[in-house]
Amino acid sequence: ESLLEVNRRIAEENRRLLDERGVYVVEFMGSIGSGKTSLIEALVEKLKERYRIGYVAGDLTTTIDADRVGRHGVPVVQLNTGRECHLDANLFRKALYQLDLNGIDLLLVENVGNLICPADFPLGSHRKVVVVSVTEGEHMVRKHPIIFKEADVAVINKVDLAEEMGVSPSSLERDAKELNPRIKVVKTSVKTGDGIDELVEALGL
Amino acid sequence: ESLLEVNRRIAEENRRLLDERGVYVVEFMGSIGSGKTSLIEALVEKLKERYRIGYVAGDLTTTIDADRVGRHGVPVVQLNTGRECHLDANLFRKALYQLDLNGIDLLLVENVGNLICPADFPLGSHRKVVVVSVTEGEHMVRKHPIIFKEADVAVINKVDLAEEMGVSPSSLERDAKELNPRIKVVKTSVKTGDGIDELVEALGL
Ligand SMILES: Nc1nc2c(ncn2[C@@H]2O[C@H](COP(=O)(O)OP(=O)(O)OP(=O)(O)O)[C@@H](O)[C@H]2O)c(=O)[nH]1
Ligand SMILES: Nc1nc2c(ncn2[C@@H]2O[C@H](COP(=O)(O)OP(=O)(O)OP(=O)(O)O)[C@@H](O)[C@H]2O)c(=O)[nH]1
Ligand SMILES: [Mg+2]
Ligand SMILES: [Mg+2]
Ligand SMILES: [Zn+2]
Ligand SMILES: [Zn+2]
Repeated sequence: ESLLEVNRRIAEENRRLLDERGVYVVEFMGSIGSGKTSLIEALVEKLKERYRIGYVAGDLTTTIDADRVGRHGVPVVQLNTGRECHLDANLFRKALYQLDLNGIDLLLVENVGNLICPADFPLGSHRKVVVVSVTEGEHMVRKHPIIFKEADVAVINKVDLAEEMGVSPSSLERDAKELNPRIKVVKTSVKTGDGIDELVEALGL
Repeated sequence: ESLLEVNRRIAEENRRLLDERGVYVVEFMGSIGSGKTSLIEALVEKLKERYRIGYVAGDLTTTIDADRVGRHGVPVVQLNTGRECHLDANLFRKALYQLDLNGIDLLLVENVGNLICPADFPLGSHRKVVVVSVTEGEHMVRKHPIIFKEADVAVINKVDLAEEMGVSPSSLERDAKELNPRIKVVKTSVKTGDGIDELVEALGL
């Protein structure tokens, strides 16, 4: 069994456990600093009255993201991968054992900032969101076809800076749909609040 | 021999070849869309009268970056890694065979956009530059200690947007120096031209 196959098997086991406990898992992938944690903070504020939310963060060595989201009053787990450039199903399982799954309806998971490797290592989530931001330029969607084909939702964030950057959110949207006609694309600005309701809707929440 | 050891050995062989041919190699690593290609374009414009410059770009599948730099009239090679999240010494060697090394003094190499994996896979370069941009926020240096410890120069780019982002370039500089007291830090904006001369100097050019 290759490492990828082992991971896939563990991811399926994770998914069965989550389904048994009635936990809906949304996994956020994306470039470094694209706004994954900020978007999750915005979603927590919008949804914590309606759902019991939990958060799992993946990072090499710090607890920065779990600390940020934890301040919103939801249970959090910080996973550290050491040198590894992506979360894997085995490490994610450890987080599941640290949470009270019976007390969680919606689990928001943030993968390590990386547009390549997380695509190859499913965790067992129900929905995959890939987050990029206009400040990265206009080529990043086309340059990372695999992750956009894997994702259910693409978020084009920081649109408040689009004009300044000379980058068109609509052209990024076109690139995503060209790679994956079934992907839902949401354009957001955490700064202005634009697109957050659309993101909630795109996630079926 | 592990994969890492094999890579290290090939990197050393690459380095010997480059030294024999009198080619000085600067390797650019950094986050997706941090401005690696833009900085290289700026350096090419500044330095092409003084040095015979070549460029090697690493990307999953496209030729976007090699096309951009090629328009400045320097020889370019685009390497494609397929699914791999970093260039390796073996692939870099293929680029060296495609270039006329006798006709090149300065080789600028751009690794795949990724702040984690390129740190583990040396190519044989003389200088390593890691590029991050203020639009990624204020945590990315602390979150990626290994790559900052490996680098000779850290570039904090897009400082023209620092105020808008509420991010302090000086605090990012402090984070880098805390991880690696010997690293040189240059704050740049390709948009305004700020810091490009300082970058040339930091590279010993
Ligand atoms: N202007 C603007 N800034 C934003 C927006 N969303 C996030 N930011 C800023 O972008 C920076 C990075 O945001 P994070 O939420 O930490 O991004 P991230 O994707 O979680 O980063 P990593 O987990 O470190 O990869 C921070 O300075 C945020 O305040 C936005 O819509 N507009
Ligand atoms: N405002 C501002 N934008 C910049 C600056 N430097 C680069 N950019 C923009 O940032 C975007 C990304 O620049 P690139 O040079 O393609 O970045 P890169 O690191 O080569 O990107 P990848 O190779 O795709 O990872 C482009 O839209 C550039 O025009 C800067 O100093 N200020
Ligand atoms: Mg984050
Ligand atoms: Mg580039
Ligand atoms: Zn990886
Ligand atoms: Zn990697």
